[in-house]
Amino acid sequence: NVEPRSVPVFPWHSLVPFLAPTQSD
Amino acid sequence: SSSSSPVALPPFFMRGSIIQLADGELKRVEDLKTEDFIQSAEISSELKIDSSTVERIDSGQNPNAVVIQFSVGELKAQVCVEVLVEYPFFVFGQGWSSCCPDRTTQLFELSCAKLCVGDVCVSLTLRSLR
Repeated sequence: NVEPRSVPVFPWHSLVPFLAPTQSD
Repeated sequence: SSSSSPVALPPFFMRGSIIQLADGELKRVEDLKTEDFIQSAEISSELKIDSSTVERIDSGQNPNAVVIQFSVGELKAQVCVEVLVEYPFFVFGQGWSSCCPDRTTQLFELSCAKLCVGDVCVSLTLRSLR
């Protein structure tokens, strides 16, 4: 018996590349 | 040394994927707008939106990859990322864009524009970086 699984929900930030700028201070 | 084995494509770029914004609202990936990212980042205590301008697009180590050089934020920090040609980025005011939009559409059923030098992409940095 397979329970119906809810649709996966992804957080918004997973869609955005994380580009940490080099700190020049 | 880095491996050139194929990178698994994230599932959330597939058309119809449900995305939760920072305020809890649910949207399909293909319906996301620039404001959704901006408003979500405003709510976030850790992340902030940065503008990343595409400076160069070169071939990657494997034929399906490209190396994209971005100029990130006000500091114009140079950041290079290697991604598969179909990997979509969100361009301010334009929406999803990739280096090979046909392939993105074929694999993800996600409508895409062609990512070009000069495009300004949505990216994230940490707020706490000082």
